[in-house]
Amino acid sequence: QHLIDSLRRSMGEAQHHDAVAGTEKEHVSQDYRLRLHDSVVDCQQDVSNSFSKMLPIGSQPLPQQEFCLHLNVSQCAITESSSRFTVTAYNPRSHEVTTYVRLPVTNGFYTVLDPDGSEMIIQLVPLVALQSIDAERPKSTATHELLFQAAKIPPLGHKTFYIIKTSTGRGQHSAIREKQQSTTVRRAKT
Amino acid sequence: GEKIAISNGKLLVNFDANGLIESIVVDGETVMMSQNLMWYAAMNEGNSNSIFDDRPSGAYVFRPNGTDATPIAMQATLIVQTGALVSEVHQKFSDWASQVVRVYKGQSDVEIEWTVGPIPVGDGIGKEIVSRVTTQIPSGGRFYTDSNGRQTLLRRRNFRPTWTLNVSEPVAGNYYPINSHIYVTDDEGNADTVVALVNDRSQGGTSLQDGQIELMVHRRLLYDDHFGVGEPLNEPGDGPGLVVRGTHYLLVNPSLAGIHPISLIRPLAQQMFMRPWLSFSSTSLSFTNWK
Repeated sequence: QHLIDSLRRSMGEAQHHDAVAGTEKEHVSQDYRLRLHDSVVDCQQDVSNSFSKMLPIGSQPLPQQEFCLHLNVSQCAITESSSRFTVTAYNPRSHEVTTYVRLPVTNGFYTVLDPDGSEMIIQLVPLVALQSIDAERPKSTATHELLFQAAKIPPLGHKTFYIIKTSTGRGQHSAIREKQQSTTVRRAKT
Repeated sequence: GEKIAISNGKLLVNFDANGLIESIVVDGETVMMSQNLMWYAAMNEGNSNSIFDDRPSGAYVFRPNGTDATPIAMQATLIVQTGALVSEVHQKFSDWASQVVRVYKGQSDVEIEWTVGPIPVGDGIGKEIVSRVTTQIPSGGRFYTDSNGRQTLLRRRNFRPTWTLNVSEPVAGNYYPINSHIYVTDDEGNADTVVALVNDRSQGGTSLQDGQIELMVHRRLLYDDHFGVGEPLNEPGDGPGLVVRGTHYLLVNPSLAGIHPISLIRPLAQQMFMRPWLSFSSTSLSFTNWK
């Protein structure tokens, strides 16, 4: 409970004070950011603990869940460096939700399996260099974003997707699939 | 110099030869529009001899020096990416302003991901950046904004419902807080067409001309506004300025046929506000063992 209360407290403080109008001094703004970040990390721990408790008794402990707070600038250590990883989408709404998931990855051949093991349609979208954003993500090795549709995530529930990266596909079938998941790029001539 | 179009089967977004959105086609009906990133020049310090009247644009007040915004660029350099699930057009207006216009397969809205900053202020002028959508919808001075994401309120340009308004600030005097959405329709009683912007964070917004909506996405100002904060809105300190990235959903529906616009906008606003939360873990297990 204290892990969740942390975020309630930080949000409450910010909303009670001048964060709501954006009229706080810069160092106060930085303090609000720090408090909110620490509380969000607490909530991530809570989500991770909860997933472990949802497993049947006797199961192996679930690996620690990692959260990527820099997805908005296409940076995530796990998706960029792992050849096998899982993505869990938690739906905070009280309605079933279908959403698109974009994950920063390095170029390659990817297979995404839904919870039933069915292979999903994916698209590899090249990242477009942008000087102002690239300066914000100096450690990222991502060259593409892996895109797929996470369909019918239950209300206040989750779905987990299993992703494998291989360096290249093999055979004619793989060549067709690689073409299906590629993106056509047209650039203006300078 | 070439016209471009992207489509997801449900809607088609046309770009003109300058690389700007020209129209959106939904169910065979075309809504002519333009969309661009623009900037207001901020009122600087020393605009009055009286300290009480000297109000630069700052943290508390939006006070542009003039009555209209200037486009950051009249042309955008484009990169067009199309595939099975998403088609997107990257528009670069300058080194500090760009956006991506995306249409996802099956979605009925257009996603605009804007990236603005660091805002240049070497000319000594603070700048306030807006994303503006202009259509030909005869909205009759009316537009609609949410109030804290809840009730959607009718706003009328240069008008207050409970007193006679003397408009001394024609831009700022029509700005309202937008926490979730802003839209215009073509007729008060028999709305046929709606154009809406759904935002991912609280922003200021208005409709300064019929058929037009705009949202302020970023500000960098050089003077304190004398209302109490005691410093200019210029993060970080004397540094290069912040880069900000965010998302708007642009919803266009030319044939409402009795449907209330909010029935289309509210699900989008909820989708924006409560997006699924992603967590990750590496594994060495095969899928079968992992499952």
